[in-house]
Amino acid sequence: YEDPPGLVEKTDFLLREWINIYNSQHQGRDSTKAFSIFVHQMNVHGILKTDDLITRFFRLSTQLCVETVYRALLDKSNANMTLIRPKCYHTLDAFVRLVSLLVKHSGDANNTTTKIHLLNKVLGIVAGCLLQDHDTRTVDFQQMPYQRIFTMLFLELNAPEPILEAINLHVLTAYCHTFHILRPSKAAGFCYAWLELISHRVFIGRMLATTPQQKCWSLYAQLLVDLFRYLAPFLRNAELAKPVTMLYKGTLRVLLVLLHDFPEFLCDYYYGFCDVIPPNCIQMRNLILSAFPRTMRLPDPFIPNLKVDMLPEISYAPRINTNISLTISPAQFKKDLDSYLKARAPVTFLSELRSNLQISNEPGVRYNISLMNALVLYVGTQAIAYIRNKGLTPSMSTIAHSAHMDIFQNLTVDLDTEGRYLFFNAMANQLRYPNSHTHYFSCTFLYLFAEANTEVIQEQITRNPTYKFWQHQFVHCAPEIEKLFESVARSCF
Amino acid sequence: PLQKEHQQQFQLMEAAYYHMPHPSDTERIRTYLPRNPCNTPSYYIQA
Amino acid sequence: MVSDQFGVVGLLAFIRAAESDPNLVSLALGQDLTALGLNLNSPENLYPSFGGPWADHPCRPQDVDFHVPPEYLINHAIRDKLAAMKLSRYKDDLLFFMFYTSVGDVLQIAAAAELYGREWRYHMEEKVWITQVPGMAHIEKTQTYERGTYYFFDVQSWRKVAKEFHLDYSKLEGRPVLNSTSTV
Repeated sequence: YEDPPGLVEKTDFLLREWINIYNSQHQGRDSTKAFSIFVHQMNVHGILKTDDLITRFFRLSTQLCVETVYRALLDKSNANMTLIRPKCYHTLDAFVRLVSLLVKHSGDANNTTTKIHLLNKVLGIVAGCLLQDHDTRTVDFQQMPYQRIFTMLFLELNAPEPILEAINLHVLTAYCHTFHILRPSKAAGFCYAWLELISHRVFIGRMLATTPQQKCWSLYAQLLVDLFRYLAPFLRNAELAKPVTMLYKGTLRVLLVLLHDFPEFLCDYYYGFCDVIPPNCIQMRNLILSAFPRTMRLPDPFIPNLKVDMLPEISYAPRINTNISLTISPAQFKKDLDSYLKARAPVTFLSELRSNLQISNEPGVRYNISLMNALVLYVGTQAIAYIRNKGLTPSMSTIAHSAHMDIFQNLTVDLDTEGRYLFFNAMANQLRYPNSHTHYFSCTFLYLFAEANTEVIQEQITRNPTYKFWQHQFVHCAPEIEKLFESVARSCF
Repeated sequence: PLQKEHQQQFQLMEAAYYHMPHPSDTERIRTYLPRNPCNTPSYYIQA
Repeated sequence: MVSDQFGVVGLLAFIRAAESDPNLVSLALGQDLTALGLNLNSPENLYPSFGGPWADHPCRPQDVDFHVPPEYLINHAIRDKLAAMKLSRYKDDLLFFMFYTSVGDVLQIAAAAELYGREWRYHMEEKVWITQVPGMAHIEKTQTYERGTYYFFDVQSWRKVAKEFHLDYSKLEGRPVLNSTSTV
């Protein structure tokens, strides 16, 4: 508010000067020579005198560039869009070049703090302008100017230069924070550009491949969680509107690239992803669960007499980058849960279990799905540790008759069909490549099927003929169902 | 049914759907051979 | 049996809906993941040429920008001195290059139109460019087909290769048409 008098005019003048310099014949793409002259001009006009003035200069510049784009895009006198967009790019690219040069040459060559501070400032200003523009113009909001600023600035700051390499991790962190601020649930009108930004080949490469020790993996995972969280309400309905289908298919493409190139990333963060993906999004969930470490040689599941219990991998726990016990709340429930797991008492804990998971009576949103997921994984991992501490390995016999199986059996019997579906889904989320969790939950599924006291429970689990599966009515309820199970069985045998 | 907040998000997303990003929005300016996407016959090579 | 969507009846509803209304089951039974324009069997990483979430095919070589020394970027100095693009000036070789690298672009159609004008014809089934060998008589010719020796443009070896061929006229593309609003 209350820009000093004359600042808007000065900013406009300087910006036009710079755009002319940037696009002039003599300066080339590097612009370094012209830059030092321009910085002097900025000083003469007092722009660089105080932090406040620098901030205002960037805000005004951003707004002026964006306004130019809006005027061009909405100019009905010029119908040739293929000419309009490049004109907009000239303005935006010049602004981006100015920002990148200011960041690069801010402070001393070895002083990274000043550079990062300036970058964070600029990204914050552009994000702030975006959000304000988005909330003001609503359905008339245009994604393009902001998307181009973020993209081209990122490409400039990832040039192979020593000054930039030294601050690259900070650049990536700053970008991730900015993208998190601009996540689709905060700026839905920017969602398509946002997905393009976080899936840009250079951004993915830097975040997941070239930055050492996987330092940016957790930041990237947060962005994917932001995406799934945004999509979730729209995906809960079976029929998708066209805008949702577009975003969903785009998400699938990105997931496929991640599955192909960075399966370990999906392995490490699968829990957080599955926690926010709606239970009806089976294909998307399965894409994530199908990831396995590239160093692992998977056995052929269709080998006759494959002895899963003999695979060495089932002794090893997978990495999970979430502290599950912290997501179990409220604290009293967690305390009661730990008490029951320790002492298998009081029995009232079991009868109260369902009410802890139920949050409303409305169908479709009856249960706290995150709590269900956390409870299942926590109890399962505790069970594995409990069995190992007795010098045993998890199997159909050792998993039975324990506080842990009490909880699973109680949930199986006490929940309604929706709750049971979510509970089994939480267990199915652990069925991945061979590891101790996959093995434990496989055994648990089989055990619950075998011990079920009603067909309803067995119907909601399906399994192979060893458990007299084919004698059940639900297998033969319709020709399509019979065909489906037969084809699955044929492929197994 | 969608909550009010999500209905509003959908409206904004739908408006953006009709102004999708253009491939050239995230590329260096092509002076000589700008992108000019069009539908080509399905029997032409696609990749 | 369970009578709501959480049992086998719910699964049955999905299976039946897949035949009558595939849009209803796109999240469960799923999209065709092989139809999203990604080569999932590629031994190389996909991300370096990932065209983005809306792209039906990977980046073309000319789409992937690369950092080069600023001295290489002479565009600003020479851009006003270069002749305008005119396809009729270029050799067949360059036209084929444009056709094969400008997938999904007006330039692909423009190159095809220029090649057509030079008596090359695109075989829609074989997906190759063919032209007659000058001075070579037909072995057989009817109203619907002919047989003889033709030049094929071989993309792998990047040259014309002479081959005897049964040419069905219905398989040849007509003159490629450039949309009036598209310009190169």
